[in-house]
Amino acid sequence: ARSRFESAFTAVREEFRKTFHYFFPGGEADLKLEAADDPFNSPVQIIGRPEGKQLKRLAQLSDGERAMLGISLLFAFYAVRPAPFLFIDELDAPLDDANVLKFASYLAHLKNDIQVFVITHNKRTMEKADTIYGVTMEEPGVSKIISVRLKDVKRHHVAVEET
Amino acid sequence: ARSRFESAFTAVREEFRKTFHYFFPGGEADLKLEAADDPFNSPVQIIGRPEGKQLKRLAQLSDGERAMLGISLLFAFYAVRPAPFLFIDELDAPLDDANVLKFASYLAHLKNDIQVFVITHNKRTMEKADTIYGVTMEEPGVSKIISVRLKDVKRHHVAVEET
Amino acid sequence: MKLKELRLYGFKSFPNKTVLELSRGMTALVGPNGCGKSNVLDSIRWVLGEQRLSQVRCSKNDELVFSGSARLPEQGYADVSLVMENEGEFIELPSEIELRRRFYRSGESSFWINREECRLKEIEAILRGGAAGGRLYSVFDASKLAGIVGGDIHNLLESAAGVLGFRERRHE
Amino acid sequence: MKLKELRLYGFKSFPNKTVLELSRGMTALVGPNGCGKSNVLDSIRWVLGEQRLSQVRCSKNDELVFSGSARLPEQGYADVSLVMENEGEFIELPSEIELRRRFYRSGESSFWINREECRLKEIEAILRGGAAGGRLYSVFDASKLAGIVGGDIHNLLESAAGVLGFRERRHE
Ligand SMILES: Nc1ncnc2c1ncn2[C@@H]1O[C@H](COP(=O)(O)OP(=O)(O)OP(=O)(O)O)[C@@H](O)[C@H]1O
Ligand SMILES: Nc1ncnc2c1ncn2[C@@H]1O[C@H](COP(=O)(O)OP(=O)(O)OP(=O)(O)O)[C@@H](O)[C@H]1O
Ligand SMILES: [Mg+2]
Ligand SMILES: [Mg+2]
Repeated sequence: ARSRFESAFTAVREEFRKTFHYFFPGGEADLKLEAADDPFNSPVQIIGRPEGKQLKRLAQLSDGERAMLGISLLFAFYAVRPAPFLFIDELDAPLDDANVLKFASYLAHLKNDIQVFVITHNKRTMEKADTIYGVTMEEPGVSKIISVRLKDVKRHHVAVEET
Repeated sequence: ARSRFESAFTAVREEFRKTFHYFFPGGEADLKLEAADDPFNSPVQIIGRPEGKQLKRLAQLSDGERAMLGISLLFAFYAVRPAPFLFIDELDAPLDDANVLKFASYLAHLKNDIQVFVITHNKRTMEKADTIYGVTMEEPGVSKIISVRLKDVKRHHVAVEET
Repeated sequence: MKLKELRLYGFKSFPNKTVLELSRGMTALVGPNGCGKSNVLDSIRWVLGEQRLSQVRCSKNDELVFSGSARLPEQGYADVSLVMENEGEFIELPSEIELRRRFYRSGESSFWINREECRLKEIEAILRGGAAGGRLYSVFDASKLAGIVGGDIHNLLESAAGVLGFRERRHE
Repeated sequence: MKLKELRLYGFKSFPNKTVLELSRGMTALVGPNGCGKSNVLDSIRWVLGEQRLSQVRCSKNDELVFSGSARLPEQGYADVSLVMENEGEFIELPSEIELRRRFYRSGESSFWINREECRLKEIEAILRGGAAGGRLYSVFDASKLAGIVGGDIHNLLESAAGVLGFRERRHE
């Protein structure tokens, strides 16, 4: 079990370095077992350093950078052990436009092997979806689900802006 | 001091009911002093019920609804005791398009009396600003501030999408 | 394995019978704040056997059941079904697996696998036993992400390790 | 009272001298993740006398000082100036007030009000004494909002009460 854990760790570390590099070009990342002699119980140190930034505490990263780091790690786990489906609830909220696009593009690639469900308010993310369901509450307090097409969403947003 | 506290409380409660109604038409809100005999030390109960939803725990509200509730309360305090400036860091992140528009419109009104600084990734919010500063890191790890016009922001986003 | 259909009745903000067909590829769930999107995710966690109320954003069990709106009265139970296509991950089970869970306000619970009543244990056994392993890291939101960044990745590493071992064993 | 200008030097991700003119009305600060927007807010809190490191997202004082980039070496101190227009709120002070704060990696701090060196206490006294009262609820981010929704509004209520009382007193 210990060597199984260690090979999983090594695989995740490998993938994490790749996904982090995808979201942070020029950056570097690593995963370290703090107690190398007891890998199974050892706390894991996560290191993520965007380009040009001094490596210190993760807490010094911005909100968006920490979100990208978490997403990179999550995708690394999926690359090593792909569960058949993935549910995402508004992980793109703190991201800037360029990062949303990277996130959505990565999902657009992942969806070929994994059934992806993503809750989002962001149009870039919606554009990569094969199916869009709108959840509405026309009757206050009562949820209803309807099929929508992307242009319905865009028209709705225009309508919202015109009010 | 006690009566001063109570009149402040009453004023804030009054304003909160109005701002909540602005963000949640058809909804109801209230502030209650749990220990009415000791107002100064009493915990405050916040009640916010969107239209058609049963009044229970605030924790049952969605992420976006809780953000709107917090924003309503924050604006209520500003209506009672306006500080000369207000700094907002990405409070619009969890909001849907219609709520971002309400939020930005409220700020557009508030800015006549109060100097407002808002950090945002959202174009609807940017559109209501009188001045836009872009913070960039062309040189990795080194921040720089430049003036931008809204159309620069829009062109940049188009450029981002075309890459 | 592929999710095929989700049915909600009386679950949180879904009083009426709601059927959601789940397609391959990527599905986006969109809509205004508070309309019920995260509730759909909660229903999936719940029907897959989630017992921790905090993971479905409740503090009491009865918060799972539709508590009424301006026009509609509260309902007596919450019922969620999830139909999955078994693409070989569960060798001893049929090609279609329907999991169903119901909770009554009175506190009773019922569970079904392919229309046969069963216990929660059996649903958990199925989900653990498949080549897909646990559902441990299928649902991600901001708080889960913060946990990961905070270093809370042991569960994830163990799942990754668990499955790797299973695959080694299968190839022996 | 109106903020007129903010100057940063060596503060967090701003190694070079940066001057930000602050206009009336609403100013939006935009840019990619990690480019330094929240750092600008931290600098304003800091120059206004914030002593709690957690409120400027630091765990040690030296995290306030530019720690270097690929090309630039770390700097020896962080220096922030904020120029405010006094529109009558501080009756005993001039029409323009410049607050300045500097922190050296060695641990020393310096403070100035209108180019005269002073102590942090004096800056705090100015900010407390004006008709604007404290700066207690001028900066709002997600965690502050969560605190408010969680019921942590006593500070805010007391500020509202404090100023109301002050206004009553002035009209006597
Ligand atoms: N048992 C219940 N009965 C009726 N309504 C409920 C129940 N539980 C939760 N709700 C309602 O569901 C709503 C929350 O839905 P949900 O969290 O799914 O929103 P959301 O679409 O994810 O919104 P956001 O975009 O803001 O995250 C709340 O307004 C809440 O009052
Ligand atoms: N002392 C320091 N020296 C150099 N860089 C620093 C220092 N302190 C923080 N930084 C850097 O500043 C960046 C964070 O900036 P900031 O939090 O202002 O970003 P932001 O623009 O608010 O981004 P987001 O949109 O993601 O919230 C981090 O990448 C961090 O490495
Ligand atoms: Mg939600
Ligand atoms: Mg920030």
